Amino acid sequence: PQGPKMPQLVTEFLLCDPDELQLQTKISARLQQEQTSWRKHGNTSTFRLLCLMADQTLLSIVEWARTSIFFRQLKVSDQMKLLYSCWSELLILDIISRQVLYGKEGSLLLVTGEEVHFSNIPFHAGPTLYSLIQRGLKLVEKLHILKVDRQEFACVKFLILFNPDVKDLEEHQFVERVHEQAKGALLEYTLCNLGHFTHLLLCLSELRSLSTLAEDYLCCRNLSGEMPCNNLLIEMLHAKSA
Amino acid sequence: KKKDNALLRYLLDKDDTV
Repeated sequence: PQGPKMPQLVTEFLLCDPDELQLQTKISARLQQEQTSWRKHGNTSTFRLLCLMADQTLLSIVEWARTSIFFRQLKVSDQMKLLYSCWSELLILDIISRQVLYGKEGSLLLVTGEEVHFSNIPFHAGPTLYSLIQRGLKLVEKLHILKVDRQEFACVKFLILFNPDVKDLEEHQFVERVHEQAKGALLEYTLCNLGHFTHLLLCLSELRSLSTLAEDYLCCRNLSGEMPCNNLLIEMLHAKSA
Repeated sequence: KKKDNALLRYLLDKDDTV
């Protein structure tokens, strides 16, 4: 529903969204550069590549938040608290929303624009990863049925980022207000279709549970020394367990 | 613990005007 029905705030949220094609080009270039150097040292693996992709996506999420309306008004200390609490949700949402908006059935669309057919994902990947993929697919399907669009995903990202339950925020009231405003904009955008709105919010609790599972999975791989070090992904994982 | 937060702080503190 473009045009007069679009709430002003939804338009503002959409303007903050990075351009998908630019992101694709940037991350692909970075991955290629890294792979070339890995090949020289003979230590390339699919898992390392996925970690790098996740790390680069995380960087783009931080950049999105940093330059976004409302968030840029916060002090860095509050910005950090909010991001530490929701980085994995935003990361999973990024992957899921890409499937819902642009993906094809039976394959996983990566941030680089490449498609990986599910038959190429190894069954021996382990029970946690297997469960993550299965539950992720179910969530994609639910959001697909709900026909969630770019506008709604843009609102949802702000709902997640401005979490008033985060402890020790200096500007707690401001965060709470933005959260309520984002919720209001989403409800207005869904044309006060409460059923749709409620289903969408239910999907968010599934997203949160998925992100916890994803963090556990990454922590395990990290403990067994499989994660590349010195990147944002690792820093976020450490901050959570600290 | 502070040192662990270095990268995120750096990214958020970045000054675009420079």
